[in-house]
Amino acid sequence: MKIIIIGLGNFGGHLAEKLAQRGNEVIGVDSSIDKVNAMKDKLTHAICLNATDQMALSNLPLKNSDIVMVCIGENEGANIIVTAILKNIGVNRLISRAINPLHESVLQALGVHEIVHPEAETAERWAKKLCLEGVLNSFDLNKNYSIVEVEVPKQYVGKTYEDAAFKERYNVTVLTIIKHSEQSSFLGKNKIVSNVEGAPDPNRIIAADDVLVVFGENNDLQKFVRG
Amino acid sequence: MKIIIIGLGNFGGHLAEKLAQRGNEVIGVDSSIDKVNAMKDKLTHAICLNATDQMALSNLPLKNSDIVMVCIGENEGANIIVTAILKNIGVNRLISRAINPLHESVLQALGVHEIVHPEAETAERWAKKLCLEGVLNSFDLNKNYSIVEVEVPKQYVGKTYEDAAFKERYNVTVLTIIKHSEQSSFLGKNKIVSNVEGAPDPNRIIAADDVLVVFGENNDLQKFVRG
Ligand SMILES: Nc1ncnc2c1ncn2[C@@H]1O[C@H](COP(=O)(O)OP(=O)(O)OP(=O)(O)O)[C@@H](O)[C@H]1O
Ligand SMILES: Nc1ncnc2c1ncn2[C@@H]1O[C@H](COP(=O)(O)OP(=O)(O)OP(=O)(O)O)[C@@H](O)[C@H]1O
Repeated sequence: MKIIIIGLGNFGGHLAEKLAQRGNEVIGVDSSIDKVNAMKDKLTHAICLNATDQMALSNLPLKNSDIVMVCIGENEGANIIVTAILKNIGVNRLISRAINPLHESVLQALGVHEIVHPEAETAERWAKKLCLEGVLNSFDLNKNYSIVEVEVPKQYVGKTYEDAAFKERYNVTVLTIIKHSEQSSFLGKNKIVSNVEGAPDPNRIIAADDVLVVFGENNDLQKFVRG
Repeated sequence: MKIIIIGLGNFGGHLAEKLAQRGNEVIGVDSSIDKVNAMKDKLTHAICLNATDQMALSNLPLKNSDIVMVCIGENEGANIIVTAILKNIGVNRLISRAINPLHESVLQALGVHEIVHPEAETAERWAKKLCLEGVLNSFDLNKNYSIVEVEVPKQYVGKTYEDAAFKERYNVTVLTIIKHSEQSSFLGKNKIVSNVEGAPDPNRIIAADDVLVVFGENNDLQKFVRG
């Protein structure tokens, strides 16, 4: 895809880099020449310009881009002005970053429906992660159902999966087992490699380092995680 | 849990609020009285102090807390100093925010192993989301396997799940179907309610608004999503 990222701060810069790594054509824009130079070799193009300058902004291939994203952070005013200019010119898909609820309502009033909240979205994930001990990762399907990646509760180590009877006991479904192992690369550094092993054989013995991917209702998952 | 959050900016503030909503005892700390006042009613306690002041910091119930998190952002120096003070005093679990790779290596040198990167973590999720069209949500199990929430590919609407034969055709497993529907609350506002319906009956007819939760290897998922 052809993507224009305006604002190459911590969020915009990382996003531009990741999108470029995934094979997209990414143009990065920033008013700071240092930020532009830091991204020069990682993107298709890195351009230094002040995005609130409508003349300068319209020289970009805006109409030709699949996505234009405004990632300017602290400077709320600039973020809003740039968003308004882009809304006026008309782009295929516009996504803007919001700094706070008031800023967000201004963006919505401008007709922007895809809004990113980098700090708040990470805060939400970490709040969930910190509250579910032993849960390495989780994925909400809806308000009541999730899929979680969790270390097997200690009291079942040594039993077979059939004896543990997680479905009968907790009403949760084990989708697959993941094994994490340390592999040393030829540079001598250790990295964690994880192997997805598939749904457990009923006769398989539960090992202490089995990581389970489990699906179920949140209340049932909580009881299962707490053992 | 008892949690102390130092730095109530966009990230720290949201995190403190979310943790408090989940029933934890949260003490929020910030050097700005405005930030402290904004959080007063949402947390157990909100305290105004300069966290780089070791005397002031040690008056907090540090040893008694399960988690202490340094969420100071822009002020790299302050973040490092506060982290160093906490490492010295010794807390049960210390998590610090890193602003950039150099800052992160300093934190690691100080012995901090749990590090948050709010902007970079959100950038990663959005890069993935933008690249997988039609994928509403995804959950990495490891480098090669994921679980994705995706709208059913249009060409299968009207067929039965058995005829569609997703497992045979793409080597992906449909874990469950989710139905999203609009419900109007008595305030007249519409909200989206999603119903997790479980694994599909082979004779069930695929509807255009079926949302599938699918598990498989990333390359197979890509082919499936692209239809
Ligand atoms: N008018 C503008 N035109 C182009 N770029 C801009 C403009 N205003 C700000 N920027 C750039 O946007 C980037 C991100 O914005 P800023 O640094 O203000 O926010 P931030 O909250 O620190 O961002 P992040 O959290 O992503 O690091 C910066 O690199 C800045 O140079
Ligand atoms: N020495 C300190 N003691 C206590 N609080 C501090 C100190 N230094 C900074 N803070 C607070 O930390 C909070 C977050 O830091 P800051 O605003 O510098 O970073 P930020 O990148 O804008 O954060 P965010 O992205 O979370 O909004 C601010 O509310 C600030 O008042």
